[in-house]
Amino acid sequence: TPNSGEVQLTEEAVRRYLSRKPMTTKDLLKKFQTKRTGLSSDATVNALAQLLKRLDPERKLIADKMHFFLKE
Amino acid sequence: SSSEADEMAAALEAELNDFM
Repeated sequence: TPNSGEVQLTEEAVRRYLSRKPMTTKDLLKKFQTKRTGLSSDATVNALAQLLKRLDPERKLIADKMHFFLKE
Repeated sequence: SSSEADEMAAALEAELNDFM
């Protein structure tokens, strides 16, 4: 499709975002919108779930919302 | 749409249930 591949949902990309600042699941989903990656909603959810489990980021409650982040 | 984003966030959080 013409719009696919603009953004890639990779471990490296997730790692980069979480190293910059704490993010909620919704923040991460915004970075990997389906219209930018060309992935389906299900594929996006599954990939992010697997990557987050593998990266095992720190968790922090900010304004009552769970945020993930990675230390340098 | 924002409702699709909400659904995806809910699905992702469900996948991460044990983890979170």
